[in-house]
Amino acid sequence: IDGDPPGLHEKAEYLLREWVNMYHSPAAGRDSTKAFTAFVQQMHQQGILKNDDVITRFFRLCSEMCVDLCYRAMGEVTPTINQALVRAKCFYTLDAFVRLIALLIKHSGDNANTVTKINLLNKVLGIVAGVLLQDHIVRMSEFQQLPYHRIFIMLFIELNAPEHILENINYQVLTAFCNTFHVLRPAKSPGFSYAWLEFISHRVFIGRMLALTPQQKGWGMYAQLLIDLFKFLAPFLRNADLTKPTQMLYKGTLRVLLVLLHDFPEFLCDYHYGFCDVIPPNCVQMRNLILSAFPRNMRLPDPFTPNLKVDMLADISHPPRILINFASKIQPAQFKKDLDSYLKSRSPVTFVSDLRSYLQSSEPGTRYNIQLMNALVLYVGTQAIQFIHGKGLTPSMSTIAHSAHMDIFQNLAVALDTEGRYLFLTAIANQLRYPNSHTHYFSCTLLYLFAEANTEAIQEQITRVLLERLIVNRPHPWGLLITFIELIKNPQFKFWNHEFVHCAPEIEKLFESVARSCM
Amino acid sequence: MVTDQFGIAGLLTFIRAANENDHNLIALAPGIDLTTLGLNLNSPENLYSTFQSPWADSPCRPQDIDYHVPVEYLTNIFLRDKLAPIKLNRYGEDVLFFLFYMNGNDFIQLAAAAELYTRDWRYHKEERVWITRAPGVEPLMKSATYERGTYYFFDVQNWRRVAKEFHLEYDKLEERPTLPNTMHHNASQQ
Amino acid sequence: PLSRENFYQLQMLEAAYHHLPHPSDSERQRSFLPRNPCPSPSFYPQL
Repeated sequence: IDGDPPGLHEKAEYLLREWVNMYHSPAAGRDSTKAFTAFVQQMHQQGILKNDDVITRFFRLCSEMCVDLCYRAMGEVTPTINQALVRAKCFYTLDAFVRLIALLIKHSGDNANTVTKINLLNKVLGIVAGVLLQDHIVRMSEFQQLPYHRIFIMLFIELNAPEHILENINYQVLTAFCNTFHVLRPAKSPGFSYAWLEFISHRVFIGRMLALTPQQKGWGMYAQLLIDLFKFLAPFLRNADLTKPTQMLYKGTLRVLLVLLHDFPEFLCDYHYGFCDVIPPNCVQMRNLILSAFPRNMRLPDPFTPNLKVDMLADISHPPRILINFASKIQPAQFKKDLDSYLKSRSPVTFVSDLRSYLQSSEPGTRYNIQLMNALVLYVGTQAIQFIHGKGLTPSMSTIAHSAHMDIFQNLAVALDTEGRYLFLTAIANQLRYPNSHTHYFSCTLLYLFAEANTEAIQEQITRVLLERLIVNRPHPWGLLITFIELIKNPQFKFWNHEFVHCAPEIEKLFESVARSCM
Repeated sequence: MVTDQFGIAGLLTFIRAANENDHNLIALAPGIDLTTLGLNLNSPENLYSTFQSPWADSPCRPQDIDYHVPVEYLTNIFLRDKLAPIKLNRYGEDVLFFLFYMNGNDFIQLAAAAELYTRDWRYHKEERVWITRAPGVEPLMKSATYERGTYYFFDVQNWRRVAKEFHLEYDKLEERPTLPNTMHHNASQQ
Repeated sequence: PLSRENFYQLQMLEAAYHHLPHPSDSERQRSFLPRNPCPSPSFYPQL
């Protein structure tokens, strides 16, 4: 910001005005190319293209001018001058500026040189992001998202036009925008949150990231953006602190997730683990939405089918894709080594009794390391499935028992306090999804822990974890339904004999109502 | 039983709070009826391609979806100073019906409705259809509250006017539509 | 409990709530028949 050469501000202002007029003139030519050719000459004459430093400053100054213009226009809103007119006034300059950026990028270097184009795009995105962040700090609650949102979305749309030059750099364009939007994630610029979600849920953005980019190369980046959003919402949702603004953002998030569930369920399937890692445990419906996803080519058997033989389903032996490296989340490294050693040799016994201490957290506001808990549960479970398959068997109430893996699960169920146990059981229930080997194993595990519980508290909490996922509005994951149906129908579990089933009229009615719909 | 928030009693507390309409909690449990968010979850087509906004409760209208069209189609910049202002009284009924049906919750819908009213079409609030008296055909029966006769109904699905005998209650017809005090944009004003 | 940073974020979110993005912010300018949102009677076609 400091050290702009003298006169650069005036030159930038002059050039920007010139360009805006040229852009809107009928003589601008096809895609403003005629105007651009003439304008580039002017930029050369004014020394704007002399070196990288001057170009950077030029873009920064133009961005700031565009933003200032918008703030001035928005300050003019009165009952007679309406929002639509003000927006039109802002867009008049913003759209011209975006066209200039897009043309400079397209014509940067020769046609085949993708590096200079992407470098320039990254530079511009970085500049606009920097101006945004600075503006956000300075203006605070007076911050307006409009100019930034318009620049980003229109630039994205321009750079996704069906042109050969742009198709060649499309993946790098997507990466550049994703990086920028990660930098501008809601936690870092909360005043931009609504515009941020509007951008990442735009039909062109979703189309490119999830549908059109080959080999699903955009999926990981898109997942990271959603994780950024969930992380921002988490503290407010965790405290059920849903003021109107937070509810608005939460509801908007649900809409986007519904679109993803409908159009890209495989995406939610592949990244469910990362999402559940950051969604607070009390966000039951949002989590259910993600866990309900199943591959479009799969036909789910009706969970209410009488005598449904889940273990006979063809899909039950296939593992789901999990594209997060959850094993790497088991830290510290020595703990992972000890864990692997115990799973292999089922010794020393002290390992199991020391498990609890690894799972506790010294972070303020949380007594357990939920990410570690989730990773531990999934890792031990997947190791157990491998172990059972290695013996030529399939998971069942008998084959999952009497193993190092079940030692760990049973110890955690018994030794953890109610909060830890709740988080542990939640981690298991997060694997109850569509028919696959994880759903089957963890369903058996939950039922086994219920049957073998040495205290009613364990059974009560298993029931609590299942019930809270069933009482929320749809959708409900298939694996959750079949587990709960088995629990209440199979006389082996003596479910209806437990005190907690009859502890209050609402609870009794709830169980009866759920049981009626199940049976 | 578990007495803290992590057992059935804890869940019960949540349920009771939701029953007492604690809006903070309802959103999380029992949650929102997701079928009321304005998305057609049974659609065989993709939803993302018409997704308007996380804050909108309806999809995009077709006219709002931008496409990259051949640049030759983009004639507005050359014509806009020559285009006549939009004046609905110049246009045929088909244009008016098109504007009415394609622009829900937009000023132009109200303006088209007002112009149709001026041309003796009436909107039947219950049938949700535009009707007009068949020209030159007097009603068979008439009273202070109703009439019976032959009317043209505008069938929007087939885009045609269909003659039908009908018993018409006057109180079922919309009064002259009132337009809010909103600026209406046209090319020259822009 | 919410951290100081969370309170700041909530404050900023609340301020932003009063000028939400509009769908037309992501659309090309249309000088002819732009959007002019206006509530219409419930018995009119909404979609």
